[in-house]
Amino acid sequence: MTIIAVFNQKGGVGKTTTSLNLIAALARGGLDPLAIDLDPQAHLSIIGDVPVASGSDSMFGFYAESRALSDLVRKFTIGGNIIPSHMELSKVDALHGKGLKSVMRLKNAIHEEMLEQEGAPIVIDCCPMLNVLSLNAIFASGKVLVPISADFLSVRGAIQLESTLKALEHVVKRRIERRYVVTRYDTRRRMSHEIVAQLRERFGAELCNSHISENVSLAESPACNKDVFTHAPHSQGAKDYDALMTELAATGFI
Amino acid sequence: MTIIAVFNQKGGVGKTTTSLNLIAALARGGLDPLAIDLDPQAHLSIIGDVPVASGSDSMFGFYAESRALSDLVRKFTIGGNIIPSHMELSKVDALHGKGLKSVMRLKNAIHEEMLEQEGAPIVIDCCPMLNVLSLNAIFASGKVLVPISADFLSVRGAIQLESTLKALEHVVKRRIERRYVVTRYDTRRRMSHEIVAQLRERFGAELCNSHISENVSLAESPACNKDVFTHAPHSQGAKDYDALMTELAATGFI
Ligand SMILES: Nc1ncnc2c1ncn2[C@@H]1O[C@H](COP(=O)(O)OP(=O)(O)OP(=O)(O)O)[C@@H](O)[C@H]1O
Ligand SMILES: Nc1ncnc2c1ncn2[C@@H]1O[C@H](COP(=O)(O)OP(=O)(O)OP(=O)(O)O)[C@@H](O)[C@H]1O
Ligand SMILES: [Mg+2]
Ligand SMILES: [Mg+2]
Repeated sequence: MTIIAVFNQKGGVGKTTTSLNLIAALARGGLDPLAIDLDPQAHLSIIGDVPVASGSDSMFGFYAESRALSDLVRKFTIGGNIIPSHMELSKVDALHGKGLKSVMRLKNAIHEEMLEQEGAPIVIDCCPMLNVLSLNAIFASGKVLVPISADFLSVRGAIQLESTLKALEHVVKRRIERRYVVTRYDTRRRMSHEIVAQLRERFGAELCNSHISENVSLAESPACNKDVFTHAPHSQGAKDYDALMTELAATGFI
Repeated sequence: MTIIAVFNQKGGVGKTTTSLNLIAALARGGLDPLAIDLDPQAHLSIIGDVPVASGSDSMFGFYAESRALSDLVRKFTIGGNIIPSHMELSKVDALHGKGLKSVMRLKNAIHEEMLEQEGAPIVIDCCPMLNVLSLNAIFASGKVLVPISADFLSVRGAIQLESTLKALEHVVKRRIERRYVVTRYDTRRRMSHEIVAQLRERFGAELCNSHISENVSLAESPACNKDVFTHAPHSQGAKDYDALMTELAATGFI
């Protein structure tokens, strides 16, 4: 019964790269993952080359037209299935505001449609903003994976997010489990090491031991509509996401 | 009479890094730049360590309380001055919607308050979303500088932006000048070279000849609340932003 929201309000820190390769790793591990693309810029859907004729056939159809999530599920070439995004999803914030009812919609729908199944983990890719969509993801999941690129502003974003999550826990009166994972880690940079040390002190066991290295294969695979295991199975990027997958499974996060 | 919006709807491509170092280069060149931070995450303001007591003393005060822009100008330790951002600015989209009146507010205020002065170029740092705030920046500026990191999704974002700008030109019935600049360029990666070739074909002379190299000094300087010229004057990052500054000035963009 695993639902994970991949979120950090900083842009370009590897949310989509992490969602992509985690889904691929889960599928290769024999599971049947469901990706939910909650970024109106639809990068995960674009990488998977999911043909979306109109907003109605995406998560926008769920929010604006109350379509059933199960009707929106599509095959995901990367592995498992996906409910794609569409740029119309950017209207949802304006439509729905931030009331408690609107941030619980995804959680309730997943529950009512019994989308959560054993062996079928759900991974939600979010946009770089703590808006209605991302709040939907966080409340639906109860587990947040926070990619942090090894730089000053991304670390700040993570620390801000930590206090936001604590505040949200008071609202929902339950623990929101989280893991922080360093991405774009360049072992030759002193900055990378300093940042990991800072994060270790701050987040302790919530900071994954696995880091994702800066690796060109991770940047290339989306251009070929592939995950890194398919595009460059022997690359450092593939090894790192495999190690992350193993660690998250071993520690019961997935 | 230079107003430049630094925008790309992709996250983490170097908008803030470019705004920061362009402002520093302009100040070092003897000009008196004005930075406007239009990202509710206020990264530029954070890097400049601008103390902002409340939303009222930021661009939020302009949008929500109709405060005069001139009343909000502060000294910017990086160079020149800044009108800072504050996280309350994220409310503006909800408050104001996307009507023509609301996207012209910044343009009109700059004009009425005669903020635009010879020798005092304005540089507007935007958030990674084509929302009311970014539209304000684009319409206020008439000149858009688009950082493109050397990867698939950032290039897609630039191509999407190009068609958006063409559509906006129809609305405002005038040319929106633009320059595209490749950032995080890694000359050892074949992908970097392929991307530059694609962009050159697509954008021709609108693609800057200068690229900004992937350089650790550019990632480090924000952590020290500095621009790259102050933090690491002999670094490749400093050379590259200096070259970009020179090229933009020589081609009349600045
Ligand atoms: N470990 C890595 N090594 C090399 N390139 C990477 C790595 N992680 C991410 N990238 C590249 O960095 C860019 C940003 O990554 P990505 O799009 O996954 O971030 P994001 O957080 O989803 O961004 P956004 O905030 O725009 O949604 C992409 O081009 C991606 O290919
Ligand atoms: N040329 C470069 N070399 C090394 N690091 C860079 C370079 N350009 C940007 N960075 C780093 O990449 C990260 C993202 O850059 P930056 O914050 O400027 O992007 P952005 O487009 O403003 O992001 P956002 O969409 O979140 O506003 C920062 O940590 C920055 O220090
Ligand atoms: Mg993304
Ligand atoms: Mg920025």
